[in-house]
Amino acid sequence: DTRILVFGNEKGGAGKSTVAMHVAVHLLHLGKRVAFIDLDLRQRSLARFFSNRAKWAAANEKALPMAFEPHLHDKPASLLTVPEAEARQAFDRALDEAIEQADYIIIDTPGGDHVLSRRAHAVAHLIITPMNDSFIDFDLLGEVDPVTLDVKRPSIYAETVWNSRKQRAVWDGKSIDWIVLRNRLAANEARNRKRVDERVQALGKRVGFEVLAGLRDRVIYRELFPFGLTVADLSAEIRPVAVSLTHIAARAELRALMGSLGLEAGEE
Amino acid sequence: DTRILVFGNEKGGAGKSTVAMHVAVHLLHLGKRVAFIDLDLRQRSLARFFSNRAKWAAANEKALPMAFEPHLHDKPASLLTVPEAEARQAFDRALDEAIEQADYIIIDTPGGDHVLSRRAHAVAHLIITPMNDSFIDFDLLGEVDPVTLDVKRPSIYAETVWNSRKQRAVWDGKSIDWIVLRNRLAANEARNRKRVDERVQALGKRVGFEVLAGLRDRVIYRELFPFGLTVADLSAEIRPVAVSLTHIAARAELRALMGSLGLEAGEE
Ligand SMILES: Nc1ncnc2c1ncn2[C@@H]1O[C@H](COP(=O)(O)OP(=O)(O)OP(=O)(O)O)[C@@H](O)[C@H]1O
Ligand SMILES: Nc1ncnc2c1ncn2[C@@H]1O[C@H](COP(=O)(O)OP(=O)(O)OP(=O)(O)O)[C@@H](O)[C@H]1O
Ligand SMILES: [Mg+2]
Ligand SMILES: [Mg+2]
Repeated sequence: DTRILVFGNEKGGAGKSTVAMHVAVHLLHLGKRVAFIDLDLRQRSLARFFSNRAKWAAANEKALPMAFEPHLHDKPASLLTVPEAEARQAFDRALDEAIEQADYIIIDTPGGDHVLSRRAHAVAHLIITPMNDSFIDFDLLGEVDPVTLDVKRPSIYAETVWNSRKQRAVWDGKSIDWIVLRNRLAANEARNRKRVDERVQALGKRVGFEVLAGLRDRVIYRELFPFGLTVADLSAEIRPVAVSLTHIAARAELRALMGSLGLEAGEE
Repeated sequence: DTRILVFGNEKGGAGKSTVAMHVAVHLLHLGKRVAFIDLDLRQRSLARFFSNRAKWAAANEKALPMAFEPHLHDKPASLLTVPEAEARQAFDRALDEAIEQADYIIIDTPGGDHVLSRRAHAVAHLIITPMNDSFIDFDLLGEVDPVTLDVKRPSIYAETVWNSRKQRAVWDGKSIDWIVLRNRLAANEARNRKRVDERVQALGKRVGFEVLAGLRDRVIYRELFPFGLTVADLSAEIRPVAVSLTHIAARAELRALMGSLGLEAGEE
């Protein structure tokens, strides 16, 4: 049965598209059939990644494992202005097509609220929420008191996930797993990291998400985007950038991430 | 005459709110009257910053220079669902109120397209667009060929600014300055930085923006958000975090930024 992974965070630039592309390519290298749906209808970073990938592979005559995108719309951005029922229909058709053909469906969502993003959250098996080590990012999950630094209440994105879980419970009684993933971690920010982490952990217990250490801020995680490649694709034949020791660290980090997400070879 | 500074980038997480808050506080410390309008109607990071600031100052009995927010709406998020004409009216009234009372108006806009964001871009004296050193961020400004890495054409956010400039020319014949500001720069990414920089510079010549080195990625630029403070506020009496040498570097960096934006003391 197809696993649906939704990369969600209403906070912009948290790393949804970056983590999504790396998870997708990792799954491809594990031999899985991977479909993607890019619901960031104007920006389309994930779709751009795979379009770059196809063009780069063709021009360089390299074989690269590819994810496929089910047909959503000839002009995806127009789904932002059509009636909601029509947008939902387009999404449901694309999702059905993906379920037919894929082991995993990667759904990238925009920073910001949209009916299709909410619908994607409600159909997910697992919601993956990257976030920066930052109270600005945390502000979308939980409201923090400026004087005590206590988490006062869940914030708008925690509400979005809450509502999606309620919706799903109504539809088929199933629950949705939710993981918050620290992203763009820097080497020497112990005090701030600890402060943010304590609030994230506290909120996670309250609203039901697990917190995982994710990815360090590494240039290799963004440097290969124009080619549609990730560090997992690099090899003797595929070398648009010089090799570096940080690539080894990045590969290890990605393997650990996939393991902690329950997505490693042999797991479902 | 009031100067209107719009922080815009359809790309999420580029640093609009972070740079906006630091510019605002710097202007306040220069003795300017500063108003802000936060058009990120759900997220409201800039409004949250100043709300944190007021509460922190009150609870700690400290005097802090404050920016004021003209009345936009009792529930700003409802402006996302009202008819566009009504939203524009609310914005125009808030802008008029700010013009009456401020030397500088800081307008923060969302990652993503919205009628009020476009309207703000059209009324700006200066559009400030922070961006990460990343082809993902650049993809919103210009489309890059995966094989040649040439900039093929302007992308959706460059079109947004283009349309805003056309709109403004129709309204009053004035031109709008546009600065792209590199943000979250890391220490050791020379190859990627050079690659991105060459495309940014090339596009800047084509579509009319200046490129400035902006801010390094420094934890101090995000660590003080929960208190509504910036490094410029820190002093013997105002010390929610221990002093560090990086604060000196940050202050120097911010002064240089303000100078390169034409916002230093003595300039208009
Ligand atoms: N672990 C990382 N290491 C290095 N750079 C990263 C990492 N994660 C994200 N980035 C960079 O941070 C920026 C934001 O990442 P990304 O675009 O993936 O976030 P997003 O949540 O999809 O944003 P949006 O809300 O705009 O869709 C991009 O420039 C990206 O290249
Ligand atoms: N120069 C910097 N140094 C350190 N952290 C930064 C810097 N600039 C931005 N950040 C952090 O990067 C993240 C994104 O910044 P910010 O929220 O200001 O961007 P934005 O463009 O306003 O995003 P959105 O599109 O969601 O409104 C935040 O976690 C912020 O704290
Ligand atoms: Mg994205
Ligand atoms: Mg913002």
